[in-house]
Amino acid sequence: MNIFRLAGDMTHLASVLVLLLKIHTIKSCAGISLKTQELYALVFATRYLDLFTDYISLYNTLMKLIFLVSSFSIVWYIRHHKIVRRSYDKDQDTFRHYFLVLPCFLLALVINEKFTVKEIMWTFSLYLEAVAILPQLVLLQRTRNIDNLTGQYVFLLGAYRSLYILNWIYRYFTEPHYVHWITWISGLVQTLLYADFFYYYFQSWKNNVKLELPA
Amino acid sequence: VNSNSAKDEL
Repeated sequence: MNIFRLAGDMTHLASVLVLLLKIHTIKSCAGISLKTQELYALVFATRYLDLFTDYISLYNTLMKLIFLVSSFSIVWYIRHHKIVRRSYDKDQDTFRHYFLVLPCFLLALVINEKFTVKEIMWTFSLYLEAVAILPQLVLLQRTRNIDNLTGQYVFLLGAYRSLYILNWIYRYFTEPHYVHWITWISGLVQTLLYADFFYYYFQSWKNNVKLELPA
Repeated sequence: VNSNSAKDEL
């Protein structure tokens, strides 16, 4: 494992922990899109089916379990926790799941490395992860005012994606036959979706003002 | 060709 991959995993982990910590300590999920969180739970549930079939490493297994448990916990908190759920702004978070899930699934049926259930689910999870942030970005645009933790959450997710791209470049030059078009293209699309957000994030950071997105 | 090398990623 290279340094980019490890740093990518750690920022990914940090993003989830920041979110859980925010929800757990201030008992609020204001500004967080339940739709995005449900899509991430679906992403992990479909991608990590190999937990039952392949063993890669202890690190790999533990991280997968952490992502599964944390993503489902976040969804549970927002939907069912008696205090947290009151802060969920249902009327603003209107993005439809199937708008993203259905095209991703159809695409996975057509473009995949192997036509098996496990492989199609894995490919589906890659496509879905690429676009799962969209409901969150729409919500950010709508509410405009973003609290620090929500901003940091999206920033950490973007950092994770960027580091994964560096990881792929590194692996391409250091490992023989490391060519994965499906992973790369969906990963690139995913990272590009953050570009706009990043622009405003850095502007507000540079000018030392609270992050606000244009309407 | 090890076409599964990306599977060790998260």
